[in-house]
Amino acid sequence: LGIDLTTLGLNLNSPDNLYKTFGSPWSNEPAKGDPDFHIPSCYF
Amino acid sequence: DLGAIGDNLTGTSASSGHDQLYNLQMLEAAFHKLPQPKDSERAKNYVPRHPAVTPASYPQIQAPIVSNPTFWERIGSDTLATDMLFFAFYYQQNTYQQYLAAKELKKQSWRFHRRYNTWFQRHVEPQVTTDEYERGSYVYFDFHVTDDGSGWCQRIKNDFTFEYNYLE
Amino acid sequence: FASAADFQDKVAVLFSEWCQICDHPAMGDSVYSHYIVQLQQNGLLKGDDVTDRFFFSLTELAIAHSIVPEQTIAPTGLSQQPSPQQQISYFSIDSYSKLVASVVKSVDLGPNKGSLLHKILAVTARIIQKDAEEKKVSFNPRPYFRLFINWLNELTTSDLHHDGTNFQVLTAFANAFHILQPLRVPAWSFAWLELVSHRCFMPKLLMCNLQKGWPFFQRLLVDLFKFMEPYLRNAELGQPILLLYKGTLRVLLVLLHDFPEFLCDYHFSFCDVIPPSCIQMRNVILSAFPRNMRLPDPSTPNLKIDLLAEISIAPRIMTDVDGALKAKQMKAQVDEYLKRPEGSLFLTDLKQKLLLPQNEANVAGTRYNVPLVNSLVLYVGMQAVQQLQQNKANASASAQINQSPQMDIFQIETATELFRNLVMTMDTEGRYLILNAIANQLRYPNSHTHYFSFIILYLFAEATQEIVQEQITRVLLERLIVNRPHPWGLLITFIELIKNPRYSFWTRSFTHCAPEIEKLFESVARSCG
Repeated sequence: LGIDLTTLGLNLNSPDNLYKTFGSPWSNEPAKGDPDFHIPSCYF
Repeated sequence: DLGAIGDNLTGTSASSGHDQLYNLQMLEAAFHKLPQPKDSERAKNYVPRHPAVTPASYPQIQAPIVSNPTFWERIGSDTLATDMLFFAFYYQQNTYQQYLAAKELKKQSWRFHRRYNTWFQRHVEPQVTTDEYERGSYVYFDFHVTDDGSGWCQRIKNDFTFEYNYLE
Repeated sequence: FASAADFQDKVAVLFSEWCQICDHPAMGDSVYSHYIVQLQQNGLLKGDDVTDRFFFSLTELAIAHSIVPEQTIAPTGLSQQPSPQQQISYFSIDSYSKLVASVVKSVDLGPNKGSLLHKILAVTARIIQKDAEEKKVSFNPRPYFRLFINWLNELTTSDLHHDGTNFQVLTAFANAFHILQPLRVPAWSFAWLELVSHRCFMPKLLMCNLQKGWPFFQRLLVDLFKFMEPYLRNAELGQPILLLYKGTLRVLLVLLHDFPEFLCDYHFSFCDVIPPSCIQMRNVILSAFPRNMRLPDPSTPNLKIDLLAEISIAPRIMTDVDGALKAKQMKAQVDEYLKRPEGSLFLTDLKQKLLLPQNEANVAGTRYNVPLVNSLVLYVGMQAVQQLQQNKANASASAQINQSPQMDIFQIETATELFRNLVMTMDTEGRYLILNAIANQLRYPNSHTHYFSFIILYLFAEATQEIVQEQITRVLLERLIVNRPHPWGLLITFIELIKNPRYSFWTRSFTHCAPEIEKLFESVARSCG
């Protein structure tokens, strides 16, 4: 009958995009380390 | 046997081609050499621009909390707190801290002027607003040199025109 | 260079110089750029075969220096633990990846800037394939994984202001991952899926350049499904393929949540390579609907599907639906039959045309050409929908008759006759695949969902043998009893089947053929409201 997909560690009701903290296909944990950010060049 | 599982079982036994068996063996081997979380972690390569030797009792690495967005969101909007944001913005360039400080400044209604490289905040509602610009009195954060020395301070600019094509 | 060995030695010297530079991070960028100028002056960065050999040697050096010599582990007790992961020292790989990132960013080979990156990726792909072929089960994927993760972090930016360059870089990686797909390098499958779904790659490829990256990512997903397909046909999965399967589900859930339109637009191509037994995974794809769409609750009493605005809009299908038909030179015959069915012999040997030659059947695990069946069903359905909408437009233009919004059977009787003929003349397996191809179109509110929902219910009502009704029920039910998500179109079709007295569903003997079946139907009926 398949898997209860809510047990795969992804918050499927999250209002935010999941990809920002998607750690790995093998883990239930969100990604560690600095999330992706970018600074406009005029800030330098 | 009218549905999915039944029908296809018959076909499978005849379809264990060498390549499928080989692929499964290779997959099995890879199963024991999964990428580890540390394989993806970027070395915290925060390299101080001008490293200075400090007593060993001083913290030698950045406190993790400065990488936590919540820490920056909690910084208030009084002058001292805002100065902290400006410090991170101007003195920790190209780091996650600068990114978080800029985000917080924008949340506190500061706007970055790309030509003057300066943050402005409306002091009062602008007198004129068009699609291209707005004009009025603004507070701005500036490095200021006076006869009694220099330093950062907030000043007021009246009758300033903020052209939107300079808005970051 | 006097000889290959001499060349190798020179490269080794250059590499150790670079590593020393990297070992002192406080050194400014000027040292890096000076080193790169030297490489250019040595003629190593012209983009010719010397460049290839240069990066080939550098890659082998970086990888060779990353593997810490195997620690000999004495067997512990009876159960020999799988040998712990080999230790990897990242320094040589991080240094090499930094050299490549610096070179790619600073050396401009002219208008097609991406070419140096393409070259280096092509060399790296060649090395990985060679290494995996030679080492087989002792191939270690992790050093190469580290190399690519570094490059993805350093070379892709989310700076949408530089979308053009970013797109070139992302598609260069997409092409490299396609070359290194699991069917070619199975020992790299787990590293491959982690890279392809990485937050520095997948979302950027899907968000940049107005969806131009979508075909590249669709191709990578198809690569993955093709690799898993032979193993997923059975219900039992060994640990490795189960892990890969669960990993795929996670990636699909991220796509379902963040990029549902991508899954909507490519569902047809994915259904071709997902085995019919993979019901839940296929449901994830078929459950996707555009984010700006609000789906009415399927169990709403007296829900008027026909009155939904979206129901008459055709869904976007980004893959060519008639590709398989054209490949078998059947498209013209289908068109001819739909235009002039009288006296056509098209239906007489249609079943034969859908069968695979014996040798291919063994490999495919089924006697039928599933992509051809899928193509025929959807293509015919699309013609019927277009015809319907054309007639409706004519009718409302002439405003002669007040045409009911209901599907007007007579205008699509040719297509319906084709589906009825298929369902009546096919054997159990063939009929299952036809019904599956129809059920794969039961998705979010659109004109295909509307049409195929009508068709499958019509086939149920018109069936002269109960086995057909049983099989239609089976195809719908097996998609509903798996864990969520369930496609909206599937739910509204099943609810209509069990509620509308026209189908007298509950009087069918198979709904009472065993107590647990009876309970199953009731529980599904309850969960459908």
